[in-house]
Amino acid sequence: MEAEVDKLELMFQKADSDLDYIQCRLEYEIKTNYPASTGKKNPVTLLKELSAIKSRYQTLHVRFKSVAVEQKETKTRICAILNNTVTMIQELQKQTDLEMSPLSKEEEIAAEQLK
Amino acid sequence: TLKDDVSVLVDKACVTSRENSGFMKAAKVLME
Amino acid sequence: SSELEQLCSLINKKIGNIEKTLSLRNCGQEPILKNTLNKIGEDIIVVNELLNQLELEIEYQEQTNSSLKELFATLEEDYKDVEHLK
Repeated sequence: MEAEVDKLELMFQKADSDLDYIQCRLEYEIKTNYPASTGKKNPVTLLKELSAIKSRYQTLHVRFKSVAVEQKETKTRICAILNNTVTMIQELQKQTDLEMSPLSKEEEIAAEQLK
Repeated sequence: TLKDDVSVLVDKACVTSRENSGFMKAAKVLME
Repeated sequence: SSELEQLCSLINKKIGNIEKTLSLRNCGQEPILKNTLNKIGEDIIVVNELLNQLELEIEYQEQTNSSLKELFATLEEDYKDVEHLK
């Protein structure tokens, strides 16, 4: 049984290296046959560059999403603490009978914007 | 296509940046 | 059996790559394919430029996140002061 497994393993290894050889040989053939004189990139290079930009896009997309989530959380926390602070100041003003200074136009717009 | 997807993300990021600067300004007004 | 499956999928992936590369073999000769290839080459340049722009935007957003966090920390201090007053 052991011998059979070893034999199978060797077969897989040979298939693997044969496939690598075929791939390299094919790529070499395309690169040498493709008229480099055109100044354009050969198909194999383009294929590699295509997969490179796809994975770069995926990486950036994940980064973009995590930045957006973090930003939303922080903005929500800022709104919450601002509201609490304004509410508490208004309570203080009531308690101390201080003249309630109304929000200025600019502050009203800002409060509206944060909502 | 990939080109369109990337363009959409870039546009989205630009819009978010504008929103953020407005948000920061408003928060600072209220803070003062 | 999972190792065997992994081995098989690796072999299949390599066979797939070879098939893809084989299909590219005549690209250099046929004019239509050549044009398509050149178009892809140009698009790759454009997409790379866009990805550079996107990366800059993301870096800017990450800096904005830091500023927002600093702003939150300042507001938190203010809140504690008002709470202390109260």
